[in-house]
Amino acid sequence: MPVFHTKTIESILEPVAQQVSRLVILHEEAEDGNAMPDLGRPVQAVSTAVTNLVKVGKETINSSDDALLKQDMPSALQRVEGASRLLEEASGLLKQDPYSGPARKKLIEGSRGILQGTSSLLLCFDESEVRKIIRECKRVLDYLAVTEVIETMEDLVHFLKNLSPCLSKVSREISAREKELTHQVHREILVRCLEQIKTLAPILICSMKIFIHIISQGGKGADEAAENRNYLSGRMSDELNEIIRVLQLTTYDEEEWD
Amino acid sequence: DTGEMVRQARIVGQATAQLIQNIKGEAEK
Repeated sequence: MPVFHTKTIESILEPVAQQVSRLVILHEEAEDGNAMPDLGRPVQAVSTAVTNLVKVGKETINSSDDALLKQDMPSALQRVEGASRLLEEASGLLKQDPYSGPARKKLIEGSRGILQGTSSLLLCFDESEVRKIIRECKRVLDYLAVTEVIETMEDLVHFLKNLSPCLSKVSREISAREKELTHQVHREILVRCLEQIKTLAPILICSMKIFIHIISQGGKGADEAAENRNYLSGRMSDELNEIIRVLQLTTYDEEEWD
Repeated sequence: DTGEMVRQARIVGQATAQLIQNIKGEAEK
């Protein structure tokens, strides 16, 4: 069962997670007292990569307008930096004593820290990306809320001019997000809700036109037309709210997955 | 930038996995 909720995060962390757990097992089982190799070069490679990641992370924090990202990301960066320092210390200790016990502990702690810190960083970043999609979904919800006050064709044209690009953007982003998820049930819900929205949108517009036509002709049947329009708008809002709910899920329900 | 952050995180992951392989390679001997 996958433990990472997006394919990108999974592809980055899964290989590291496997290596770290094997390293921990090896250390716990063996404690063999073998001399460790010189880890100077591979540790330096990690340090350089971490320095670059931290630089990009800080730039992301500075350029973002997402308060939660600004709040959460610095601690993830610090964690990765701290872990990298542990690896450097381990490498230094091993140069002096290839049998050093504390160096082995630092290697495990450092590797684990890199995994956990990178995981927090990617999650923090991913959540921020999800919030961007949710913001677009909420814009559509706001437009849907004004369907009830559209009473002329002119207003309807204006309404459509606003709604259409926003709805297209949401559709594109949900579709891309769905493909990124590792959780099959969540993917299916997003696909189903998006299909519903695509089906309902033209029917809603049609119902709005009918309502406008009826009230311009004297208003007989206007209540029923309004009721039909409100029902369709409500259905679309429900689907969008379900999308918003599922987008925020990152944990796994084992039974659902099975 | 979205892509750059993910790219750098991937490099960190690869470098860490490589480091552990070096450690294990020696320990498993």
